[in-house]
Amino acid sequence: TDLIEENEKEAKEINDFLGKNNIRSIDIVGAIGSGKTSLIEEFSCSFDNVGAIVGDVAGEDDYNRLVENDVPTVNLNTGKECHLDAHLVKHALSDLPIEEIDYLFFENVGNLVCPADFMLGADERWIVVSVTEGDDVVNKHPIIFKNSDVTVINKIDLAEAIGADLEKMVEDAREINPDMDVIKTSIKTGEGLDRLKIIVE
Amino acid sequence: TDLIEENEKEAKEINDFLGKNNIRSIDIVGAIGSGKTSLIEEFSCSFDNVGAIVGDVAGEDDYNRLVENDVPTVNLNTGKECHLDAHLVKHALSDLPIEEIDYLFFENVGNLVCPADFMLGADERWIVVSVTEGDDVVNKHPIIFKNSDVTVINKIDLAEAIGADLEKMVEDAREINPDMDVIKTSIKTGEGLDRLKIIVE
Ligand SMILES: Nc1nc2c(ncn2[C@@H]2O[C@H](COP(=O)(O)OP(=O)(O)OP(=O)(O)O)[C@@H](O)[C@H]2O)c(=O)[nH]1
Ligand SMILES: Nc1nc2c(ncn2[C@@H]2O[C@H](COP(=O)(O)OP(=O)(O)OP(=O)(O)O)[C@@H](O)[C@H]2O)c(=O)[nH]1
Ligand SMILES: [Mg+2]
Ligand SMILES: [Mg+2]
Repeated sequence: TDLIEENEKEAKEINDFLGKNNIRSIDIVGAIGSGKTSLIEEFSCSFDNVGAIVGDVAGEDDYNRLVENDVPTVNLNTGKECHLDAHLVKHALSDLPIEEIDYLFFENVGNLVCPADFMLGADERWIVVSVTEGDDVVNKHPIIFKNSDVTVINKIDLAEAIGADLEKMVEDAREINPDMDVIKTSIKTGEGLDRLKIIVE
Repeated sequence: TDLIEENEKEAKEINDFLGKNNIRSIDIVGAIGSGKTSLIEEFSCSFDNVGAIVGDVAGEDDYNRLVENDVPTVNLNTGKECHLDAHLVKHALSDLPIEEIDYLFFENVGNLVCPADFMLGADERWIVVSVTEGDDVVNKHPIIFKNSDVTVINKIDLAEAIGADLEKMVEDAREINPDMDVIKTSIKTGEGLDRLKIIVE
């Protein structure tokens, strides 16, 4: 709880800093491979002046993908730490060309448990899950959905192949957090992306 | 590290206990929704006297599925703890009809980071990932693959739809841990399951 309090304090500093610099910021959490990086790639094509801070256990896979898309990106390796924290993000900010950024995305480590208590000071937290994790994935992880502002249910093009009940997933999310936007997408086909872009704006 | 040492000690006690009772045991870790429970369901149909201890953040979804398959099962809710530990498992053992069990499966929480340091005292640790998490999932999580004995790459029926390079995934696993069995499966179509059943025996 001391760590959580300290994190809250630094998250507030990040939030103030981004506000002062007129930067629209979104912290993306989600299951492993649910489509977080693909989503940021999408946004970097639709919006100008996109920047990113990406956290991964190891390596530079996501960092490389975004840099190839001309997105100023900072890579953070979390190792055995199972979530990004505000301290890491605060330091990453000083490695970005802040004056050239209008939209800033944080990509958290793929994990539906650990990031729940550690907010990063963004305007909003989005959670991305995909139908391929099974349609009980929302119900099984209530806390992280409760703390999020937008839920993206991705890879709907594969719902039938997995045998996932899409409406159940939407309903589960709405039940856990009635104020939350719940949007079904297929980053592959493009379905649902227009709605997300309206929310980003 | 104190916690890890204590866990090692209790894992050894579990291992001795299971050995004394002639129980074949497998600890299954893996990504969220990769197919862990489906695999145990499969084994419960092919083998007699199967038991299970399942860990989930919340709820009884996996527990209910196994009980419906007549598998004596203990449910452990891990809450904000992102992995099962030997202490929880040790206590769960006393709730099982041990003399009636020949094969015991532990299903860990869906997570590719936290369980790495916390072994549960089973004969082997299997890691189940699926192609739908993206073909970089193995490379991105080296530690947990290093500590496992068998890798199951599941949902191969969806490899094309995701655009996943199956051979890359197999190669990545073999590179991280050359001694490990790497088996491609589709629990949906049944492909690869015979090989796994031979390993279980
Ligand atoms: N069929 C299908 N595949 C998708 C969709 N969205 C993403 N993918 C694929 O899913 C895989 C994982 O996508 P990523 O964007 O890397 O997911 P991620 O959440 O960033 O993954 P991690 O950062 O490793 O947790 C890739 O192979 C994508 O091409 C979709 O809507 N449909
Ligand atoms: N298409 C396809 N779907 C599969 C396959 N294996 C499992 N599934 C589906 O994937 C979803 C998740 O399977 P589960 O067995 O619940 O996965 P899990 O690893 O136990 O999930 P958690 O315990 O929640 O982490 C279910 O809808 C399964 O029917 C497969 O080989 N192919
Ligand atoms: Mg990613
Ligand atoms: Mg399960």
